[in-house]
Amino acid sequence: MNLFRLFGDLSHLASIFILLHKIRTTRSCRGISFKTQALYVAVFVSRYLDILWEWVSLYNFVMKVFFIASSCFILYLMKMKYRPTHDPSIDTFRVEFLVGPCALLALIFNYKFTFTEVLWSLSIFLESLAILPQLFMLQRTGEAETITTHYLAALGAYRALYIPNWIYRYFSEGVVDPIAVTAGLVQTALYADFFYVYFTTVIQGQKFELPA
Amino acid sequence: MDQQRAKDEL
Repeated sequence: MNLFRLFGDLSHLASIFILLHKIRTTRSCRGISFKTQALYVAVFVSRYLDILWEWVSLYNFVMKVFFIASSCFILYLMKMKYRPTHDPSIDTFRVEFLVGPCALLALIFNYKFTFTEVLWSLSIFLESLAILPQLFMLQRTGEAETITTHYLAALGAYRALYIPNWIYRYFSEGVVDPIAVTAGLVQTALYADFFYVYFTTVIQGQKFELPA
Repeated sequence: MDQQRAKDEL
């Protein structure tokens, strides 16, 4: 464990708490893409189900359980408790265009052609693109509540911090995980535009608004 | 250089 990865994971944790806080305080899931959240459930379940047969560490175990449980809970809040506040007419990204190619990539690029390893690859590719419905929705509405942008910033920071972690591990341990690194770079790049607007508006105390 | 999946990463 190095500091980059620790702060990356903490940032990921923070993003979940920010999202839960947003839903609870505004009593609404307005501005949150249900499709992105559903993809995260698929990502975490397919990747972290290995807690059933693989023991890494207590830290690893607790985090995995937390991410599976919290993502399911968020889906429950969106689908049941705050259902009326979700507007599917603006959450229109075609998810099938993501899942198909990711499944194909997972079949080609994996560390071992076994069910669980292909599933792991799929979760990595899917995670890298899971934010697209959310960003697409942001693009459509052209603005976002400040709390929602903090959520996205924390989520983006998580994968961004994994990049120096990989560089550090390459030099200190001599290991590299090309699948995770490639997908991680793509995922971080997707946030570039968002981060630019976030730092030039929200951090300066203005509302997040995309140029028309 | 080893190419492998980092099992301890989340």
